[in-house]
Amino acid sequence: AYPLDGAARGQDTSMELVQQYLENYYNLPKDAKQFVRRRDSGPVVKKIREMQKFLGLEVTGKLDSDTMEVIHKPRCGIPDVGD
Amino acid sequence: FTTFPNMPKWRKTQLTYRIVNYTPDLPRDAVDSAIERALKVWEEVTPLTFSRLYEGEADIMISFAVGEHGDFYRFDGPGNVLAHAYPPGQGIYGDAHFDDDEQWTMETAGTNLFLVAVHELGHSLGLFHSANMEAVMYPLYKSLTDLAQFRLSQDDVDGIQSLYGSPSDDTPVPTKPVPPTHEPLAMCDPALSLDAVSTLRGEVLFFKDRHFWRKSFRTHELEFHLISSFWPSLPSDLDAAYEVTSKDTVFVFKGNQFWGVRGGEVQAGYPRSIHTLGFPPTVKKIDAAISNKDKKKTYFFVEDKYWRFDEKRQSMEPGFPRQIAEDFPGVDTKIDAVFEAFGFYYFFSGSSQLEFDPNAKKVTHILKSNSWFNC
Repeated sequence: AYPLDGAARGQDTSMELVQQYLENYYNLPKDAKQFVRRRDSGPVVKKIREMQKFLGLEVTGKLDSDTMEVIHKPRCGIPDVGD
Repeated sequence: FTTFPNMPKWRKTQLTYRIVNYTPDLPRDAVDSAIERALKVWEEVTPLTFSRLYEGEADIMISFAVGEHGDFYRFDGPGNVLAHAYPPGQGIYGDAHFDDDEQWTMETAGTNLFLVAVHELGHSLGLFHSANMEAVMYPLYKSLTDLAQFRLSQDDVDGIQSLYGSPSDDTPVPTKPVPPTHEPLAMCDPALSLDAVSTLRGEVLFFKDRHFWRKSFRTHELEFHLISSFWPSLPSDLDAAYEVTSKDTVFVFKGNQFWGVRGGEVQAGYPRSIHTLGFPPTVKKIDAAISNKDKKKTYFFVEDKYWRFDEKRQSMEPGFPRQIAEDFPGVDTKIDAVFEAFGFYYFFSGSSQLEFDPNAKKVTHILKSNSWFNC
């Protein structure tokens, strides 16, 4: 069953939010492809894991509720990992 | 903890800072005090010192801005990004920017400026983010239930000392309290006059403009603070202050209002009008005040007269005002401040101070107003 449009749209918004967050703070390249064949790999999933580890969350690689909650929290605008 | 890539750090220990503009959310004094206290947090664990500039280019330029503000990192409206800062270096480096779309506060509600400033100034000194959730350099904002409990975590201290070391042992410990360079008036200026003086739990507070000196007779230490750093809601340029030890309260006066302060807390229900104490409407302000704990009487000095207030009955006594010079012979000038120590009353008038013996009813010494400052 395919998710209803709304849900899909919601998921897209969350995905955009996460993508933006990872680009801002975890050096995710701007053109990173969202997912590749194996769902638990790919640059975005790797960065989600990196973010979850840095911020003290359970490292699932998934956009669970804790992760989404943290992404909405007020913070400093400086990246968490550098170059 | 982490430091910025390539570990940029200041190559000197005496740094300058400048508050370029202010947020409309807070009184300027409160912003001054938040930044001063945030810098002091890092100063206390490193050899670094910070002096304030009021114009020109400082190492750390502190400003408030909204949206696009001239660097490549626009702010994003309320929430999310609160502020950002740049690692040590020339120009924009070292600077700290605060998003003025946030509601900046001195309390735990809203976004506490002091807490965010400690974090951002950590960046200005070269610290990057920490994964330690207890660290002030952890990227997510965390308010505190009790700001007085704020402490750097060991992770923060380890981080900043990895860059600058600890307060170096060979720094000559100043034998005399060195007045901060931004001190509006050098405390040893022979022309120094004071606004108000009060005891507080065995110490003495000497108020001047926006600041006060805090003298401990036990340790002979002398500290210098912004009034707003202890009591953000109190005004500056006070008229008078006195302690009622039986209430463990200092009463602070400015214009026709007064506040009750217990320790670090301004008591609820203040400010009140001075006329609630029993002054006639003709009295617009008082010049000085002192409370005698043995007699349970408080003396209010207004120009050349004084009133006496009965602390037990909580009312002004009949038969007042009286001429000051009649009951305090030799005290015949307008008084700026007064306090009691070692059984003497010390009356301050301009740059002079009169030591008055209330038993002998005479002036026993004439001193400089700053004679208590170990000059």
